[in-house]
Amino acid sequence: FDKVIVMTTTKRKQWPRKILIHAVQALKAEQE
Amino acid sequence: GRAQLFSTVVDTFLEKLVAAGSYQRFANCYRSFCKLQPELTKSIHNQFVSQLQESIKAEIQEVMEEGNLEVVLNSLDKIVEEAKSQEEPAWRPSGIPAEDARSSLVPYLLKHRAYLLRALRNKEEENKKVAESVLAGRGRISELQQQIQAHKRAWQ
Amino acid sequence: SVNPMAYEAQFFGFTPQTCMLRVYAAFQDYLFDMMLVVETVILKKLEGLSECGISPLHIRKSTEKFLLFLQENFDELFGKMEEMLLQLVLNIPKNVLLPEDKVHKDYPYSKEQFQALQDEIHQLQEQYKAEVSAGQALRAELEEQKVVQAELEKILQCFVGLENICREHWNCSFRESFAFLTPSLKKLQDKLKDVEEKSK
Repeated sequence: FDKVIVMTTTKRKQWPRKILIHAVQALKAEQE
Repeated sequence: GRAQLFSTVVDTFLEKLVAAGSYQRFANCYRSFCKLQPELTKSIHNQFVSQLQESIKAEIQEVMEEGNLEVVLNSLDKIVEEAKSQEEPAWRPSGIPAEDARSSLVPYLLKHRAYLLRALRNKEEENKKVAESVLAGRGRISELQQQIQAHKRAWQ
Repeated sequence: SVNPMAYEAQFFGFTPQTCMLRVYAAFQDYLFDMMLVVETVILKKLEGLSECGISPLHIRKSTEKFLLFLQENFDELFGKMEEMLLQLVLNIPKNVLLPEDKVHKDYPYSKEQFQALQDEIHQLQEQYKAEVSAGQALRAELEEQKVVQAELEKILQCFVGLENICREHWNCSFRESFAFLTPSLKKLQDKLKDVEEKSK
């Protein structure tokens, strides 16, 4: 249970930033 | 701050634990041995207490270092301080990753929308100018056609 | 129900309860280890005092008695310490938002609002594409106009050229020169006819 909590919350902390990198790249590509 | 509080709470715990394991109590449990060797009992108890304190302090130090707690707790103090003016409960993860991640996109989508609005406006401006030239061109062409018609009629 | 303290785990990188569990286990290990050391020292000492009549079992009972007492205090004290640390140190107050989640405060978009924003962006993209193709069509017509205009000007030039010829040779407009030319043309035709008849 503890491991699941740590894993999940680590993703909550890190993944939005990771997703953003790709999303912003996509938007920039679309603008170009 | 939290780091200070952490150390204070642990020290208090240790103090009370040592008070609970007082020499009286210790001598009472090892009564027969204590009668036989009171000095030794005393020094064993002192050793016991100081060793226990040392081990527990070392463990706490290790936990502090491993979790980088000193820095982390100070930064938490700062975050809490900044949120002082905030009355109502703050946002918390909804448990639906897609939804929460989506909100992180909003600022970029707003920028994208602003970009598109600007680009659209520029394009409209540009087209307006070209449209004016096209209209002028059409006018010019119908003028030429009329002139040609006039000449043609004259011929005929 | 267990409060997973997930938001704290997001901040610290570990769950506070696990941290406390680890500290508890470590402290307890030390306590037991120290008690064993105490007992071992006493037993060693007693080996040198054989006629003292204190058996190892007796010492063991004393150790257990002291340890039991300490353990009870330890648990009670540790419980209080854990409660304080989880409430005052290793916890994130309800009104606090972590920096990485700041976007949720600045842009509290509901699902519907988000969808509306995406729809608006999509619509702008369509409009932009329409503008681009309209621009292309306009520019294509401009190119076409250039060609047509050039053609028309060429035709017009012919007419104007004709006018100029009349002006140069007969010093009058085309119409006048035409009127002037018609009878001579007529004569010319008659002459031509004569010549043809005679030649037959």
